[in-house]
Amino acid sequence: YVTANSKWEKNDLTYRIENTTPDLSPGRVRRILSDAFKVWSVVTPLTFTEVMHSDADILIQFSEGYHDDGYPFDGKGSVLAHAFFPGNSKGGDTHFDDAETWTFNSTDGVDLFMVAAHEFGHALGLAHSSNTEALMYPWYQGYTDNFRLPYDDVQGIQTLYGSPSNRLPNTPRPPIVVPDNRDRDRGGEAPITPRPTHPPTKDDTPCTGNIDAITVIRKEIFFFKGSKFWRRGPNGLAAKPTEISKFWYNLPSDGIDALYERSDGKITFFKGDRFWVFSSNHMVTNFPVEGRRITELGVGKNVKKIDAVFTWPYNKRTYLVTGDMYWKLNAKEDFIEYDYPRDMSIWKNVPVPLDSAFKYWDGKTYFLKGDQYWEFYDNKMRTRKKDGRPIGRLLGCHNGELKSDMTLR
Amino acid sequence: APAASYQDATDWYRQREQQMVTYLGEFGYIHDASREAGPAGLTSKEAYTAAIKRLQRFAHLPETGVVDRRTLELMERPRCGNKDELDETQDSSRRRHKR
Repeated sequence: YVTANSKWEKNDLTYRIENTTPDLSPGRVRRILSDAFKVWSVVTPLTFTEVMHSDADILIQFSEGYHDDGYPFDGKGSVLAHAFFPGNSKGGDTHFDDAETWTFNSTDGVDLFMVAAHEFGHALGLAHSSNTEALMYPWYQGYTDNFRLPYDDVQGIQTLYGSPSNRLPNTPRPPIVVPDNRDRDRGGEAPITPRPTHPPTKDDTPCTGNIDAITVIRKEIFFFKGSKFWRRGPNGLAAKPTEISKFWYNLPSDGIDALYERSDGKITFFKGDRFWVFSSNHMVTNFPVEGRRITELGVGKNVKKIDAVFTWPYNKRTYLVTGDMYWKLNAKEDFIEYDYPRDMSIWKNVPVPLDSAFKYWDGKTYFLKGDQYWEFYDNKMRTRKKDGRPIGRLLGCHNGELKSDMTLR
Repeated sequence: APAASYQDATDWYRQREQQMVTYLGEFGYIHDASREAGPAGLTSKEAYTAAIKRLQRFAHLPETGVVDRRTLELMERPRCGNKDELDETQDSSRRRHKR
């Protein structure tokens, strides 16, 4: 057996079934899932209580394809389900691929009980075992009459929680151990905090951070905050900020979310669920004024905005980032590649959700969040330093103000 | 079935190899970072072969290090979507430490 790096720090857990599969009646699904939890509760001090309307430790859902967690399902066959290790947010959540035909005690489909019992093992902190007899063996082995939890799994789960006699007194405990990193362990995610809004005020300079978008266009660095943008070239800062909509006509006047300069020199802007393509400061011919939907690029319908977009010098490919997920655009930059989205933890130490990201003059990639920035170290696939540095150094600020005579390093 | 021509055989093999890279990345045998940077980047031929062997060992198949028939059959089998191999960055307890 193999244990993950997180476990629940309480014994009494709750779960909520968010939806069921049409293949089985809702009542049957509830009973099967309850029985699957019993597999684990009989050998540990853990208890599992179904809740209907309140928040729960473990959320269970049936879904198809992309379902908002960075791990889209692949249709019938192959991947049947997945579950997140204990943690906050998505921790413990268990998802079944509804493209499968779910059955119970039958060879005519995939046995829900066996898969659920396996997935709940992950939700409690067990990883895959290479023991072919184990429930936690990753490949589906069909259904078994009168299933009993194999020894390997009993050992594994009791390593984490002890045997039933170890039941703790029912006193309030901190809910969970949260791993100190948010790597791709299906063990929770970094907390998603909404980006603060920036009403344009006199004091609201880029030096205080919270940059909406940043990029380099024809050797000038453009940074956007609220309804304005600033530009700094090799000779210093342009005298005044400019209203976005007075320079790029027909863009939303209240600011943008992200932009980048394409390989053909055109500029793509993102705002909400739309994007626009400009050639210099004119929208390309026949491009709809209201913009095109980002779903036309292949991102999921439930993606409401793009946080950041950047071209990675390492492979010269363009990436879109939203929350803790990212996509790679194809070489023509008109659609996302197969096998995305992926989890942002691959970009080690990059904070999420990002404010913006860009490729700088020095050929390096920088990620921005709040009042800090992180330089990315391509060959190690991590940020050069774990902690961010003050954003003013990147933008050319001194004493909290943009300095016109400062040239960037 | 025997391939119609050398070109067909080569295409077939390349396609399977690409499937294998995707599979190895999806289930944790190639580190996520290597997966993003691509085969020309952080994953050498040796690392790729070692990853196939680790998969074969995990599944109790002969460790040939190549995409053979048994390995292809294994890839066709339905399974859990969680990774088999935890990235060392994910599991601090399994990391090596200096004494």
